[in-house]
Amino acid sequence: MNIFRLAGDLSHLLAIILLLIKIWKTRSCAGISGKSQILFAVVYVSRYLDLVTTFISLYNTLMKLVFITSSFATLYLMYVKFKATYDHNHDSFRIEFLLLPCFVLALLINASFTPLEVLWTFSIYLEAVAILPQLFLVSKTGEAESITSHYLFALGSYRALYLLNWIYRYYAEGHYDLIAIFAGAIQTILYCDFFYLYITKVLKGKKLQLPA
Amino acid sequence: LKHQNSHDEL
Repeated sequence: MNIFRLAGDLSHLLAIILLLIKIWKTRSCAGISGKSQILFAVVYVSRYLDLVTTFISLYNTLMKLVFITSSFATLYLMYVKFKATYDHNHDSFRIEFLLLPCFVLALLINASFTPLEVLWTFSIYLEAVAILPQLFLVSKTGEAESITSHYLFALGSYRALYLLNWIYRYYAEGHYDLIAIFAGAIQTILYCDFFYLYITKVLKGKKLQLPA
Repeated sequence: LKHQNSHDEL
């Protein structure tokens, strides 16, 4: 564990909490992509299957349980409790176009061809692109509430901080995982346009609105 | 240096 990794995990946790607070306080999931949230739930379940096979640390186990539970809580709020506020007309991204290629890629490029390892790799690839339906929704509506922007910023920062963690681990421990690094770089690049808007608009107190 | 999986990460 190093400072970048810890900051990344806390940023990830903050993102999830911000999203739950936004939905709970406004009693609405408007502006949030249920498709992205489904993909995140798939990511956590397929990655954290090792909860039942390998014990790493109490921290690791607790965080995994928090991520899985909170993603299902989010889905429950969006698709059951506040279903009426869900913006499904704008949330029209076809997730099979992400799920299938990621699965095929995981079958082809993985560290070892075993069910758990392929599913772990699938989750890494899928996480890299899971935010696309959300970014697509923001681009369709042309704006995002400020708390949604904070959520996206925290979620994007998490993998960017992991990139620093991987650079650190490469030098400090000689550890590197090309699959995670490659996917993490793509994941971070996808947020760059959003980061730019967040820094130039939201941090200056303006609403995140896309140029027409 | 050896390639390892980041299974200790989240």
